Amino acid sequence: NIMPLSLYGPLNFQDMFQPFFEMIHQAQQAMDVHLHSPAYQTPNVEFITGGPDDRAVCKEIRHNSTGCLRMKDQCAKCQEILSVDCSANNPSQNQLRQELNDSLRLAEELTKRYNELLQSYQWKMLNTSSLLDQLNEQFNWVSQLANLTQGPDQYYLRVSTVTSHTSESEAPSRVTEVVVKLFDSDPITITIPEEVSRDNPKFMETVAEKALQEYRKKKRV
Amino acid sequence: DQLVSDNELQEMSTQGSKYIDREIQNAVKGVQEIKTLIEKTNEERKTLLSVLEEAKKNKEDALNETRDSETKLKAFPEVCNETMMALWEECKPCLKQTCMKFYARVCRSGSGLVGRQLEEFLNQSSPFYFWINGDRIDSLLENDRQQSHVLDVMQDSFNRATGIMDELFQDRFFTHKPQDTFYHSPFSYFRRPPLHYAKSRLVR
Repeated sequence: NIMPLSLYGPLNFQDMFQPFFEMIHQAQQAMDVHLHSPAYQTPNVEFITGGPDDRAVCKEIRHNSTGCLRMKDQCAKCQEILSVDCSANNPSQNQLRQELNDSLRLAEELTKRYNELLQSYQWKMLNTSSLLDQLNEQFNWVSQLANLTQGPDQYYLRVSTVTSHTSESEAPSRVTEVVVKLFDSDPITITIPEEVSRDNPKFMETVAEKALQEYRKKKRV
Repeated sequence: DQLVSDNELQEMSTQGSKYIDREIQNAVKGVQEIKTLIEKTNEERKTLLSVLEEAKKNKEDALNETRDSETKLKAFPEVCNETMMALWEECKPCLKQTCMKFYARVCRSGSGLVGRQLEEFLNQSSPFYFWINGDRIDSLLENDRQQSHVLDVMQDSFNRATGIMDELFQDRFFTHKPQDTFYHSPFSYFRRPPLHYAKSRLVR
């Protein structure tokens, strides 16, 4: 019995594989649809602590000019505002300001930490997406073959003709031409050099391997 | 020249089919391995999500505290006003010049428009905003909004994909137990009966 997979029960090859191709494709699409969109990019938090993210600053300046306030470090008089000591006028206000600065520093640190984790999480998503790509690559051809199957056939590969002739290359030599069908695919012609004789046990393995390669190449195109 | 008899063709078809069968089995084995990897990645993702949620909570607590302090500070009558205003008047032109230079060098387009907008903005701003680090607080809040948005987008696309993968991996083909009527889903917490694919799901 050359039909495998009987352990899966009465399902035939077609029932078993056919839906997978579309499902893997759907899962890939669901993952990829946002993957490369700007909405998926984690924000760059460098600029909240005065880092050099020029693009973010440009965006802020265009949006509402607040980006300009980040340049206060370059103006001595602006810096002096931050150093104004009002404790003589109101000590409790100064203490509150100190508390604000402390919680601000902590919030900035935690925002940075959160962003790093968000990026790790994003990497995990990208890993899953690439695994889905692999799943597709590994399985696609099986599923597509199943899709080509109209009804039960004892053979996955059927040899239609085997002919021998002289090749039309610059150095003519005898070759064997084998026409095969994989499931219900279009006929695929495989050319085997004379050195691999039909008596060689590897002959049909070479034919089948080449036929499968040809089929997968066509499907990828 | 036709070389072989019908019997030989049949024998060749059998040999070739055996090869294809082996390749299908190999593909299936590969798929099982990838499935295991996907499940492992998903477990790691879940762990990371818990850490992420904890970090989010900590960040939001700190943000709330910052906002509270800001509100309280704003409620105080402004002090040192004269000193601050004098410094602010000298700060503004420098800030404008520095910003315009930066914009022309780095951001290129539309400097004229930005110049007018900036002047208006600075005239409406208060040195007190600087004094309490209002710009840093605004950046933090904007970042918080963006981070929430990014996480929502990621979760949304992942949930859609895992819904489909759950269906896929629930198939009896993947569970390896043909007689089972219930099986564990790697991505959800529920146990569901097997799905029978609707006609529309089939490619053909």
